[in-house]
Amino acid sequence: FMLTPGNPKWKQTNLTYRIIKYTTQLSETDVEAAIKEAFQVWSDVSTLTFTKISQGEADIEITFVQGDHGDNSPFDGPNGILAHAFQPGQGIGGDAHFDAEETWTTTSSNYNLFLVAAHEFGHSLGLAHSTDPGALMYPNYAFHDPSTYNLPQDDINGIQTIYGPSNNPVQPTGPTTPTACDPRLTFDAIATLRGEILFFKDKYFWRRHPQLGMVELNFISLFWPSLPDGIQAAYEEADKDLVFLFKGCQYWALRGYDIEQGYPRVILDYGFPSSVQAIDAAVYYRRKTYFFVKDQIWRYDNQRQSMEPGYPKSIASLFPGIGSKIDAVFQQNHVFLFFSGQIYYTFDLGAHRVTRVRRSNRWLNC
Amino acid sequence: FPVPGASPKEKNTRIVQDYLEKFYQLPPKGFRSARQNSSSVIVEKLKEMQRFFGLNETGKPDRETLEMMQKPRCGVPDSGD
Repeated sequence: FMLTPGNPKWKQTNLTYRIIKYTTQLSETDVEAAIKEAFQVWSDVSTLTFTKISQGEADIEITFVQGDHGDNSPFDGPNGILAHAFQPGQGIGGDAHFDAEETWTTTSSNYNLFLVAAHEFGHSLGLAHSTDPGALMYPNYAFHDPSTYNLPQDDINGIQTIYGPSNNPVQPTGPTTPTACDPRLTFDAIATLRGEILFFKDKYFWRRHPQLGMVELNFISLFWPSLPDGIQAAYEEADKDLVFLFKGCQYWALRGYDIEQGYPRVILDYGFPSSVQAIDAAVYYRRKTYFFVKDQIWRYDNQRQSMEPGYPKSIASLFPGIGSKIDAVFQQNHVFLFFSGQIYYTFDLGAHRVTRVRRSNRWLNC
Repeated sequence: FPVPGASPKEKNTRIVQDYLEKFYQLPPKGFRSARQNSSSVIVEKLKEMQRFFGLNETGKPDRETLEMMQKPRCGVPDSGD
């Protein structure tokens, strides 16, 4: 996180706000709800309180304007710059301006007012932009489901540096952004997708480019807004150009950017007994799908569309040398790559043995 | 006759210019001294932006840098007041 140069802050912690001008794209009720929740993101983790007033001058004045609106920072029409806000201080200090030419929503469609407002109020309170791509104060817009939004730890650290800890007996904490080269990094799930490799972690995934080997970190919600965080298993059925993602008893089918109609479904579809509540890892190979659950393996026949008899078996009985619980697995050429903790094992399907053991984050160019 | 509108290179130059002026305090074209006009200032500002976003600090408007510059964002600068 970064504080605004000069470390401006409000002397008082009970601040007032007033919505001067609304957008015509949302009802006033929706705007007021989004603004209220956006302030609550900050009051939940600090000693700050925010009171809405309808008359007189407020500390933080909120307005929807377009183009050149007299503050020497003109807006630029749809997209591009969405909004801006001023550091704590008198007059325009603390005020937040939203580009009236943007499409403001209360959904995952661009742009969700709650998320942009919560970011701008960070500036109104004295925060500058953060370099943490998972932080609320990161400059670029990224959608997250407001109903499950948790202020990231980076932003909590920032606001508490300015205004001190919250009065909560237990200090609130938030998600931290995984860093590729953290030696403790483990993966939740891995799948190939049209030649790329997707490494899932919390609410993120890294995309590894097939030829260039370039790796970029993205939010899951950037590509699939309705998917949950914390995907647990994933596999690509390349014959059908589908990727299946699993969390708990549910699973989704993706075709590129789109989630197939009729999902999520339940894993009972595959013929699992109800005792199986979640899947640790999955991989598809030659019209069979291998499911890893704790130290056991199930094999599904994609042609007959049923679980094969004689399963589950122990993982070690089919893949000697692969013993403990699997976090993730994917197939490349004639090998399965099993990831368990910070280590991955290359299992040669022809030689039927482990041929290599390496650190997991090598796949992220570490 | 040339196709109206800027060539891709000119378009990219404008994207870079505009972004660095807005968010990295590159002095607007008309207000730059000879030194500031030199391409080295732009290279330095580009590297500052690439460092902020964790991109390769090439000092050049490469693909990933241009992509980042075209993402919707907050209007508050990333450096300075």
